[in-house]
Amino acid sequence: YSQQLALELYFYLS
Amino acid sequence: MLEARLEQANLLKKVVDAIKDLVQDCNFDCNDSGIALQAMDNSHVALVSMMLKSESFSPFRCDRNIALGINLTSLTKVLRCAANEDILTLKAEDAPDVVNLVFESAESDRLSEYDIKLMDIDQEHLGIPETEYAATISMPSAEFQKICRDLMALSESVSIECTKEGVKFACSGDIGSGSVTLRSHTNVEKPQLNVEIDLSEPVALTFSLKYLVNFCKASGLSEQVRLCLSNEVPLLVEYALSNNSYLRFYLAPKIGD
Repeated sequence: YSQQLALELYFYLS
Repeated sequence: MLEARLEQANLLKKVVDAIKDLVQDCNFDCNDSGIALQAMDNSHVALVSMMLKSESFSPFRCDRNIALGINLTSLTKVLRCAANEDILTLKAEDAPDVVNLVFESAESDRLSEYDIKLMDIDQEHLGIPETEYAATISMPSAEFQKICRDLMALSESVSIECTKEGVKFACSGDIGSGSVTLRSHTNVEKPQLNVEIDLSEPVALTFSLKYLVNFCKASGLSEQVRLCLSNEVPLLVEYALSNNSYLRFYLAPKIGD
């Protein structure tokens, strides 16, 4: 486990 | 114009203290429902979302939407000038260059007044959909803080595994491994010590402890913290404040290579 995904992948930019 | 009076400066001091290491510059969005803040950390894996409802202030007046772009280091410097029990009033014009903070001692006639210069902050806003989480854990905030700090001595990451047996925080690092398991627990005399686990399906996710330890700086705001998890979505760590106000942190999970 090393890679921290970015929040933009989960939430949408509005 | 904005005029918002807080009974105790301590609330804003604690909120700003809890988020200032995650975000540096952010907009305080003021409208008639209250003062809101949403900001991502530099690495875009953590998001802070604060809502101070108008009911948390007395009185609260905000005629139109105002975004106060504030550097949190500057705000911290000014808030340090307030005693915890001071009455704090935030004031701003409709198109402000500064935000005005007034601290009043309830016990003496001291009145302090500070202006902080505002910044133009172009902030990306993330839409956070209402999520039905697979697992919701309410637990003492101090307990969560201790678990995160303890496990950070061993590892950078923690896995949070929630099953009907309970919730297990586990880590492994160079010197060895460790875990803490909590089960649902009701303390009638001290409900602030309750552990409540609401599970619709088992969840297992891994998170960076550095961020969680940072979120735990909010522990002084609320006796209990709520952790909401679903597989493959960000963890929600929520500190509920009075009057439906809240301080929430979202953290993207780690994934395997």
